[in-house]
Amino acid sequence: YKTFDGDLKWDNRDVTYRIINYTPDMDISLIDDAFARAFKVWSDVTPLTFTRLFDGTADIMISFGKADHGDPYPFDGKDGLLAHAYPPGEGVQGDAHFDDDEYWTLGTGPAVKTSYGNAEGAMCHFPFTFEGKAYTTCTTSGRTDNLPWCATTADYSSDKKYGFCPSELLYTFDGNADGAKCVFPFVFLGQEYDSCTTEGRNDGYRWCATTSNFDNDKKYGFCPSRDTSVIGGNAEGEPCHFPFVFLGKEYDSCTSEGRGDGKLWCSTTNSYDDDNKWGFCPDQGYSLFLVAAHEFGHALGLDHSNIREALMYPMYSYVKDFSLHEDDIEGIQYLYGEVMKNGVIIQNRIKMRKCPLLNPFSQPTLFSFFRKQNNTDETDSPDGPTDPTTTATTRPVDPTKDACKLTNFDTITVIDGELHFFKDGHYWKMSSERNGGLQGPFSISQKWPALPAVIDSAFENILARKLYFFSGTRFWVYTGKSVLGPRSIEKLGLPNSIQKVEGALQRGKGKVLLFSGENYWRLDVKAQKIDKGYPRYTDAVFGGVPSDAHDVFQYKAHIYFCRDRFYWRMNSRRQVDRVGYVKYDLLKC
Amino acid sequence: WSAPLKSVFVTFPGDIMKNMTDTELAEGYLKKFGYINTLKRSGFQSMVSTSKALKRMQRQMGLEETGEMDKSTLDAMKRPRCGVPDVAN
Repeated sequence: YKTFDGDLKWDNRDVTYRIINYTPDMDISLIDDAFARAFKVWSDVTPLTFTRLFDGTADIMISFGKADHGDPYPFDGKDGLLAHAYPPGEGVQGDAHFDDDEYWTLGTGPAVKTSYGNAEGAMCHFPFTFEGKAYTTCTTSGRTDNLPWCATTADYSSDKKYGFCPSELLYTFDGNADGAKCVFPFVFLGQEYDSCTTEGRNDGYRWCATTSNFDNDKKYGFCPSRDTSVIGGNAEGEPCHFPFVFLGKEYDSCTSEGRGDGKLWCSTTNSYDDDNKWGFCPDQGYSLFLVAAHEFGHALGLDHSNIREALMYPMYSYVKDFSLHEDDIEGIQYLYGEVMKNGVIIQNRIKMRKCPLLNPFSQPTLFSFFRKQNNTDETDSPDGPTDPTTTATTRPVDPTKDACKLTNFDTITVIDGELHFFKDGHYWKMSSERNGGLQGPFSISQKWPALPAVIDSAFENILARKLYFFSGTRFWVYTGKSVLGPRSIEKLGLPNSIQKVEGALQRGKGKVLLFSGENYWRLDVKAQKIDKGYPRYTDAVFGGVPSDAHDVFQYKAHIYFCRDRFYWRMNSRRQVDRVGYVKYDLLKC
Repeated sequence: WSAPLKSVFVTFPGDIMKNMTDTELAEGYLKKFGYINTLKRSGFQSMVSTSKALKRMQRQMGLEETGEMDKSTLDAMKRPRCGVPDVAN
């Protein structure tokens, strides 16, 4: 799986969505249900909940549109692009758009929900038999009012169960007429219409007036598609006309003649040659549920996967009994964690592949293991250890101790290969492994009892296995559980004018750069003395970073300078190659 | 032997999809989904060769990495899919 650059995700766990409009291809209740089921795919495996809004701005705004539909990425007619969605964020970010030149179904042909009749809204059963004849579509046979209907069991003659199929003669949707049926003929701009029309609109949607005169009453609604209607073309909503003539030859069924793409089409009048009215024939359609589940994956922060069986694989394929692939689950839980029965959020329960012989910054390789459980002697979490074969990192849901809620940190440093974030008596740690999870908060006083609550800077002397902590004008040196200090930073040769050490960078063996204000000094760790020739101006050597950075540290071969919630990342050639958010890029919030 | 069918292609009014050659289709696909003309962070335009882009696309799609517009690659390009680019720009 892949996440978007910067691991874009929603800050809130209660994500809202709103359905802006509907496709005419399916009953509204089926569309609502498809979207709700698509969200459930993700809420089943994460602590996320999804709440539907009926007005206002939701996190995820869902809409159907054709071709140019208001964003810079137009759709392309039937097939090809089906939908797209934006990663989490403000405005259009998080929104999902579906191409309404597609035929939206539940993936296996027309999904026709009935109204009225005696089947209590059941789905049509195709094929069904009526008076000895089999029907694979809704029919008007046996009726004089021209209303299409279907049986909801295989045999109408024996079961007598039926309902009416979507038709503009029965109802409209959206618009301003509360779903009233079309009135034919109706007058629009002085002209009379006997059927639904796309006139007056530039989005290709078919509409009708629900009174006899739109010019006077301004009442309208959109026409639902009939299961027999063609899709796209220039006669959407009309049924195929069989037989029809094309290039002088008569056709009794849909054909791909005349097209290079093999798609089946038909004429909606008796002669394509004369009238040029056509559309694509209804096919299996695309499962709105499957496509929506994929798009909502994007809207939650997942990019495309290259695993063919994964939901987030970019290509569409229909599956009957859908279940979320492990790759998708790992991806979404990397972003949001998973939820356990006792309400505790398991943060980033990620199966990672690591060769234990390699250094912690190496690329993932062969072996599988789960994130190590917090050491019980250093966790504030009330939760006990879990099954060691499936251990996970637990984090109490306490917003006051949520690292993701903090604007900045007292210091950030790497200890034992893991990024540590210190703030007001607590610290969190993030594994340096790819997809490693955030652990904490832990108590500083529990782990390093001699230290004060506020740590300005820290570094690890790996060779000597010592940890140096700076707070104000004092510093401490921990070796395991034994501690030296506090001692004055003047003992190291730093001037008494400096108020605190704000950053520390390891430079080769036994040398550490200490930052304060606009200057830095080089400490010889073994001699415990500042080298000659210092201080130097930070901006003379580290160009392009803030001169008032409050955290400086080295992580994965890059140097980070932090100010407020941002970081400036510098590569080994001392070029700033990235500016980003501590919260999203380092904490993976 | 029966005479080969002579297909005549017409332009259907209102049809958004234009008749494209395979090369046009492939180039459009590789551009649309981010495999070529990837805008780098530093702001310069990097022209990735079509062969490299095809290999990248083939790897993403789990196809044999030939770097050529073979049939399976073209077939994959014609399949319905999500509009979000595979390679972030």
